[in-house]
Amino acid sequence: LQFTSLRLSGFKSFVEPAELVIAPGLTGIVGPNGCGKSNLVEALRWVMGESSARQMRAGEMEDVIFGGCAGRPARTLAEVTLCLAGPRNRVPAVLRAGGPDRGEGSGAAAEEGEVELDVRRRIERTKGSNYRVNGREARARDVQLLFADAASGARSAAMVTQGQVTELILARPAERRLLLDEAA
Amino acid sequence: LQFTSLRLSGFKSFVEPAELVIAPGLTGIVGPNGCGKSNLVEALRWVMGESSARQMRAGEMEDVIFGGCAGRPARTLAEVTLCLAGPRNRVPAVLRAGGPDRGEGSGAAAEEGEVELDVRRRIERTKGSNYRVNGREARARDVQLLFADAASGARSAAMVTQGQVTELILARPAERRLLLDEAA
Amino acid sequence: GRERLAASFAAVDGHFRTLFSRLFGGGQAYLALSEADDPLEAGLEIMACPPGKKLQVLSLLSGGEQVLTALALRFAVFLTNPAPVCVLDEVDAPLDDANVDRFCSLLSEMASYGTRFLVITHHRMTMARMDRLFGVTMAERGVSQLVSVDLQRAEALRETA
Amino acid sequence: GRERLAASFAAVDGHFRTLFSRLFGGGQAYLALSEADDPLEAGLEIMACPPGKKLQVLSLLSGGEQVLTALALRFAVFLTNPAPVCVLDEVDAPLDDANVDRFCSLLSEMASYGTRFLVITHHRMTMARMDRLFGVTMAERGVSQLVSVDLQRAEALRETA
Ligand SMILES: Nc1ncnc2c1ncn2[C@@H]1O[C@H](COP(=O)(O)OP(=O)(O)OP(=O)(O)O)[C@@H](O)[C@H]1O
Ligand SMILES: Nc1ncnc2c1ncn2[C@@H]1O[C@H](COP(=O)(O)OP(=O)(O)OP(=O)(O)O)[C@@H](O)[C@H]1O
Ligand SMILES: [Mg+2]
Ligand SMILES: [Mg+2]
Repeated sequence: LQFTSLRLSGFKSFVEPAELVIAPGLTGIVGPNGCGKSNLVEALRWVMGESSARQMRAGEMEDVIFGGCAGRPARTLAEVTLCLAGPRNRVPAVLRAGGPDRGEGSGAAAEEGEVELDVRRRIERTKGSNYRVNGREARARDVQLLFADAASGARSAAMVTQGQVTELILARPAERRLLLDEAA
Repeated sequence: LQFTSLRLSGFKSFVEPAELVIAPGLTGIVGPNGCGKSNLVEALRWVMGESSARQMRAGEMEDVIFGGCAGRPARTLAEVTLCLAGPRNRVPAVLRAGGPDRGEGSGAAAEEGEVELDVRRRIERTKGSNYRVNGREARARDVQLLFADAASGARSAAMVTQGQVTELILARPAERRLLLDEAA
Repeated sequence: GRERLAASFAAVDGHFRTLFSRLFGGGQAYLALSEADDPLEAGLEIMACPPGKKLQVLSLLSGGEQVLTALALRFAVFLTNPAPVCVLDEVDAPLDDANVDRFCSLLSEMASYGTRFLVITHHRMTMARMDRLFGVTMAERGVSQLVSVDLQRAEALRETA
Repeated sequence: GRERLAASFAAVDGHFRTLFSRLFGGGQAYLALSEADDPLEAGLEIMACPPGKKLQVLSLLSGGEQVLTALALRFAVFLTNPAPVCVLDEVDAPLDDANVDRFCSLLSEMASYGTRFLVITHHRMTMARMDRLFGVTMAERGVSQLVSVDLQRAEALRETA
């Protein structure tokens, strides 16, 4: 499974729709302090199923919705979409239906095709968050499993958040082992 | 009281004698990772009376003595000297005797002169550390008081060690207040 | 006891508000003692609003904004009882160039009142703002040497290990 | 249970030893499980020896050496189960240019096996080693925008707030 792009709208300081293309190789993200770089990282972890508001630098999960600034009112809705592409058989069956499918036919051949997935998470004030995969409702749990199978996930070893390296250095030996277990 | 220079020999990676002149204004210290910049800072805090080995990144205080490297044997002795200059009346009486004195006479006039102080701390393996001020033995306590009176000191607000800013950010509110009390 | 603590808190808060606006080029912040009637057991909370943003508790700011705010607090404590020497070990690591520039201007101003600063840094802009530079090298592995450098040589020095 | 943990520990340790020497350009390091007969309650200790120095526990290394060693450990865990995307948020802040250079070479090699990297950084050398750069700006205060940049423009971008 490969990640191809991240789109966000109304998420934290990204009130306007933005798209980050995830191309092969090394992509650098730069900018001044406080401009939104870590917010991008949090958007990715959020759409992959992060369930703790505290891990999102938020008091409650609703706080990830654009809260307004000088000259702009707060929004009521935040949405992040992660586009994936990959072999059909890497996707749990429950999430597979309903999407564009570059494979043909059915049965064993259908298991071998390429599939594209849009994983979209949306949150509305007072209404909580929900997921859609290729337009079809999905449970948070299934989305988390999808990413866990891909060895990625909001808290996998693949996500090194700002300050996490320091946390590993300062941790006591037992905590450090737990940090690694969580990531592994 | 003003600090004028720091000399060290056998202290951690500074096995060869080195002198850092402390001039007015902003002095920058640069170099690659692991070359000894923070060791300089620790030498300054050590001669000012830091008594916790852990605060010196050491298992026991003896560990600040040069421990050897490829091609050089370990040393048995480490010495750091801090040179100060200032008004005579800023120096506790117990430390004043014995040094070069730019003031003249005695009595009230002697209280107004300028004095130079060499504060030297030395540690030897298995023999512990001791202080001399202008060549005369002094107690650790008196040296600590001297620096406390100058609003400096191994743990004052004037010493921001590597990682201490992060510690302040991550601290819980009650710990944070304690950190500031210690510094104030 | 309690009055002295309240007075010292007010002094630190006063400096903190001024320093925050100087380091951020705007915005406001303040300190709050919380969670206990007895100030001797209270916690210190930091509320900050970088220019053009909303007032938030420290933990919700960006990484660089948190560091700059914490520096404003450290310097606020420092200013209530300034020392002859102030040592800063790589405090500017997560700051962008605009923030480093204001940070160095603040250091210059505090130095003009008599405090001598020792600033350990990897940041090129900080190096450029220093009055003089010393380099620490390990030409012989495991053995540190102190050398005087000029800015051009510093660029080379920090690039070799 | 216990055998699986011991096996995964051995795999991580194996990668860690290799990655440490790559990132430091020499030296050695290893992991140690400690303090309990039951590995499920053991602690993880890190022993490291940068080139030309003595073997020490992690806490006695320099700031930059600690970060580089911890990165070797994170990547060692990563390599036991590589993911399609890896995100690194300002992990290079305390590293000097020589270490950043080796760090970027390691990223390039891991990318060649199919992992796509998102590297958030303020470090000029890291920017120079990326295949492409995106800038995040706040031209309107409090509102983030994503823009594509080339290296020259990145230099200007990180200097304005
Ligand atoms: N819900 C929200 N609505 C609007 N703005 C928000 C919201 N949540 C966070 N922000 C803003 O986003 C900014 C944080 O951005 P972020 O942490 O991504 O910065 P950064 O680019 O990573 O900076 P640094 O280089 O300092 O780490 C803060 O200034 C904060 O005010
Ligand atoms: N007693 C000792 N004898 C010899 N070498 C020592 C001793 N104690 C520490 N060292 C060495 O000094 C080095 C640490 O130096 P220091 O922490 O000053 O680096 P630094 O210049 O601050 O680096 P960074 O930029 O990574 O923070 C370590 O490599 C360590 O091996
Ligand atoms: Mg950030
Ligand atoms: Mg250091």
